[in-house]
Amino acid sequence: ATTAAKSHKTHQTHHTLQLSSLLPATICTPATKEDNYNEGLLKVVHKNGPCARLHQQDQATGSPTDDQLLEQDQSRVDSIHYRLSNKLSPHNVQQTDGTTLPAKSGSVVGSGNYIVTVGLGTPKRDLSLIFDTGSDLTWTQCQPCARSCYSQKETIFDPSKSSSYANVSCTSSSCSDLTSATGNTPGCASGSSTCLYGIQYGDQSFSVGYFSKERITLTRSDVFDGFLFGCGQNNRGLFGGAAGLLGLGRNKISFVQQTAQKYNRVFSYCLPSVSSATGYLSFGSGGKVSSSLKYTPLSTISLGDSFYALNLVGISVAGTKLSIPPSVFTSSGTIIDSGTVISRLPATAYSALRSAFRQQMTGYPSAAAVSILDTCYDLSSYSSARIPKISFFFGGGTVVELDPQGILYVVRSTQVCLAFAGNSDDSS
Amino acid sequence: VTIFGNTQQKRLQVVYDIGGGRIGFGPASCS
Repeated sequence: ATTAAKSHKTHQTHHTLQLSSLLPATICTPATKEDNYNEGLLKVVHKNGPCARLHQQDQATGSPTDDQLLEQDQSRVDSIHYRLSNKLSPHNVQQTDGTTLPAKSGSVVGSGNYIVTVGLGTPKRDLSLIFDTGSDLTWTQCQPCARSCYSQKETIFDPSKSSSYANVSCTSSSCSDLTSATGNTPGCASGSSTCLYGIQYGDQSFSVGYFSKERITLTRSDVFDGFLFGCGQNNRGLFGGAAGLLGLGRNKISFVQQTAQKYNRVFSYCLPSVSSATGYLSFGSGGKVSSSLKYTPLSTISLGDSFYALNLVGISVAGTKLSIPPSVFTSSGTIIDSGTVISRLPATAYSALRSAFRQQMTGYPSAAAVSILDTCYDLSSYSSARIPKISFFFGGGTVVELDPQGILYVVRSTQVCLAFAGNSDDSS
Repeated sequence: VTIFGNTQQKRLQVVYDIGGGRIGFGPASCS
C-alpha cells in the first residue's frame, strides 16, 4: 500500500520522460492528412523544423544556433518591454524609408516562430507567414521589390499578376489606423497618393511598402476580399525564408479584426511538442474544443493595445504552490505571446521557480548555462528522467498544467535546460 | 511584464475568445 501511495504521488507531482521524445526528429510526422485542413483550419509548423516548406532553404543557409535563437528571443522581450514603457512618438514614413524607422517599435520575429500557409491574390499564390499574436499588421514581400527583398522560399508575390489587388489611398481611414498598429505614421506616395506603411522590429528587421487590399484565402470556403495588408518593397531581417507575417494582435487592422464578421473574433491554436510535428491554427468557434478547456478573463495592459493580457496569480512546482506575493505578478501584468519562445517571469517569481525546480532535480548532474537559460542538466547518460510538474494559476481559478515539453528546452542531451527566464527586476 | 511564451504553450489548445473577453487553455494532442 505504501508503494502504491508513493507511486500515485509521484504520478501527481512529476513527469517521467523518455529522453528520446525530447529530441526533434529529422523527418516530419504530420498529425493529420493535408486534406483534412479545411473550414478555417490551418496547419502550423515550426519555421526551422522538417515540416516547414522553408526547411530545405534553412539547411542550405544554416539554421540559427540555440544561442542565436535565445538572443533573438531576448531582443523580442526587450522590444516588448520598450513598447510597454514608452509610447513612441509616431515617425513619418517616407517613400524611400527603410533604415530610418525608430528601432524597437515592434517585436522581434526571427526567433522560434511558427508558420502557416495562406493564399494571396487571384489566382492565389501560397505564402508561408509567421503567425504572431504580438503584432497586428499582416505583410508580405512584393514585386518589384523596389528597394530590397530578402531571400524567401516561395515566389515573391507580384501584385501586377493578381486581378484582385488594389492600393489603399492616403486619405482613407484604414491608412490612419496604421499609426497605432505599427507605431509609425503612414506616408503617402507622391503622384499615386498610395498609403505607405513602415514597421520595424526589435532586432532592426523591417518592412516598408504599399498598404494594399487583396483577396486572402485560408481554405476553399474561407476567402476574404479586400483584406488590408502590407505589400513590402523594402524588407530586411531575420524572417528565415518566410514570406512575411500574419498579424493576430488586437488592433483594428489585425487579421482577427478584419475577419470578425465570419469568425466573430474567435481563434485557437495548438503548437506541436517538437519541431518535427505539426499543430493547427483555427478560426471561428466551429472547431473542436478540448473537453477540459478552462477559461481565464482577458484583460488589457497599459500602453499595450495590441497585446492579449491575462492575470497570472501563482505557480506551482511538483504540486506545491510557490510562495510568491500576488503583487509580484499584478504590478507589471502578464501577456500571452506566440512569438516569444521562453516565458519571462518577474525576478522574484523566477528565483522561486528555479530554486524549487533545482531542489527536485538534485539527482541529475548540472550542465553549463545556455544564453538566458541558467538551469541546465546533462541527461546524456539517462534513458528517461523524472521532472517536476509545473502549473500556472490564472485569474478566475484557472489552473494550467504545462506539458513536459513546455518545461524543458533541449539544446542537446548534455544540455537540457529549465525553459524559463527572469526579468531583470520585478517592475520591468 | 510577465510573458507566457510559446514553449510553455506547447500541446495546449489555446482559445482566444475576444468578444467574450476570455482565453481558454486545455491539454491537446494538436492532431
